[in-house]
Amino acid sequence: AARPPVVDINDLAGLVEIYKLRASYLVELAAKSIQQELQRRKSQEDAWNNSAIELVRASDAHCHYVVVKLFTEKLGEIGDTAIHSVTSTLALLYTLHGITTNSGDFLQAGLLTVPQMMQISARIKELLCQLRPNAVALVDSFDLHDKKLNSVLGRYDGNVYEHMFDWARRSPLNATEVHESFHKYLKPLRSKL
Amino acid sequence: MNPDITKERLNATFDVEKLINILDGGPEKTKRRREIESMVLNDPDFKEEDPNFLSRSERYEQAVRKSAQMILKIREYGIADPDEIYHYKNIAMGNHHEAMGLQFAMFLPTLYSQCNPQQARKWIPLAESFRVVGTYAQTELGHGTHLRGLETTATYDPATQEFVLNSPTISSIKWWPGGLGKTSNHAIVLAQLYTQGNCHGLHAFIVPIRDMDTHEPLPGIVVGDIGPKFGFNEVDNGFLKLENVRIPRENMLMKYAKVEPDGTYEKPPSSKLTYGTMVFIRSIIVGESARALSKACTISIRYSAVRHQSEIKPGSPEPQILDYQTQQYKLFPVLAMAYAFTFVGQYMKQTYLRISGDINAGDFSELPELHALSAGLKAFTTWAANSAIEVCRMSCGGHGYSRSSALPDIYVEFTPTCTYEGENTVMMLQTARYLVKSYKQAKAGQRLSGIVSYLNEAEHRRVQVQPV
Repeated sequence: AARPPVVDINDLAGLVEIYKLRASYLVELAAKSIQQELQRRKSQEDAWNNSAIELVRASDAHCHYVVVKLFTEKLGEIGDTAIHSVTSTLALLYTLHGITTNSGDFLQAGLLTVPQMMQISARIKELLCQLRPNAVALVDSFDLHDKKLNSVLGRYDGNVYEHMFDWARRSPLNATEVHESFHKYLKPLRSKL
Repeated sequence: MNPDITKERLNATFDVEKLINILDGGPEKTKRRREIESMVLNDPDFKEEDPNFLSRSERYEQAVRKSAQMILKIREYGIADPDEIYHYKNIAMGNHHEAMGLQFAMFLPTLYSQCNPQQARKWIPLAESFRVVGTYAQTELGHGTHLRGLETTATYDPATQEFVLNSPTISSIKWWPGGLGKTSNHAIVLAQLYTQGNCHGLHAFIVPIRDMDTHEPLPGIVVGDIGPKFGFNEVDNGFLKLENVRIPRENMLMKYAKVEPDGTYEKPPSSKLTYGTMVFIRSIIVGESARALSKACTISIRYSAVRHQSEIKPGSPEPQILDYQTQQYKLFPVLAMAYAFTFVGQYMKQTYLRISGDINAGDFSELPELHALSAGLKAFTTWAANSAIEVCRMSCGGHGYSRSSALPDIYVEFTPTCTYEGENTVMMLQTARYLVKSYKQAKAGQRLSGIVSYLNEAEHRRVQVQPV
């Protein structure tokens, strides 16, 4: 069996590399599936349709590779040290989380071993703690005005509960203290029982 | 200000304003975006009733009122840059879509790109002055992404030099186009062209559908709203049935393909011409994935900072729910994804703008790869964002179920991106077609260029990995 390439799970460039190998592995799988179907005397169209699951997986892996590659490259453009640090943590979390949620591919392709997977899971927990102090600042950086967000839960000032109560009280159902359906149905119901 | 969220902001290890600048593409961009947003925020004309408290008809009416105001005000302010127009509309519309969205997103761009000079002189001023309000009718009740399957017909009658348009079956009724139901008085209809007894495939025709003064449907036109949907309450997605509707020959968009008065057909120079528009729209959708995600995780992470629940250590105060590892594990990967997709969205837009000059100059060399990539990334990002928004909504517990959170709106307004502009599975298979073609070229020893060049390496890698 092939030895998996040596991977430093903190090295984004190395991780991008194994995303690339995963993509090429799945493209090869899909191409071989089509080939096998053709060898079973299927038409080109049937061979293609009978390999559609592998083909979608290959595309998905290709796109995933492109996203982690572009994310990593973007970091190179960020000059501010503190921002580079926090966005690098984000990029590493995104990349490692993508590996754990698609672990079957990476293991099946022989790109990572089970012990490495365990390391990655542990590393993800560390990254969560690392991001925790900056979580609110990172969403503030999207600079979404309350009017654009239109969300009581996501208000900039965090005064959620009082505004949730205000919002509820404006519901049309509360236009009258007693809704007309009480007089129309509930009250008459009593007289009939 | 809630003390928890104040404390969170004091803990930050970086300058938020600088990161905002990076996400906007520079300090000047941030400044200008805020200027434009404040134009709307401080404009009493955009005061509105909370859509959650309105009926469908009231929501549509409010959206049409806002659309009409936006058109006037954007001209009044002289806002012309597409990005700036986008910022203006985005803050005015909030989480909802514009009733006349397709006039701007599809109808006008198609006139600009597919009218011949005579047609442009006639239609563009009418459309830009909103005498003509148009939509783009391609999808049918029974047909979607597979364009060759569309059934609407346009048959040329040389005797009268007119096209006769028909919806021959129920499944051929145009269905879904935004603005078609009640708003538009014209539509660009995509129909199979028949002339001199031959079918020449899909072509675009400008079809008047309502009287320009009374707005009444014209003879042979059956048009209306398709009814309530999961979301898109502000938009009159409509149906259009054509019954022997006659339009002059000049109403076929003839910048590329032509039909002569005697019915002779002239092919377009390249079938790839419509690729450019598709790539453009799909690149924009990648950006939409990022924006929807950034909204969803802003709401869920801020809420998780102020909500306190149960206990980690017995007897101690209830912690912020953002301190639970499980809450972090739900939300932080989504936050990372929002950033990832923001950068991918910027890359796709820049790449499209970079090569659109080549496209116009007739150099299509990079288009196949970009077409494949944009299809794949549109599917990849919208699928991922779709489920991630639901993760954000769920992570807010019961309050995420209340419309006050805006999370249900964000979800229902975003989820159609997985099906429109090409159903995602079909998009993925389009990308796969390009990948398999590239793979075969690599196996045949051809050097690949661009982002798929790694398939060359795969060939090389396999040799290395296998023990001899």
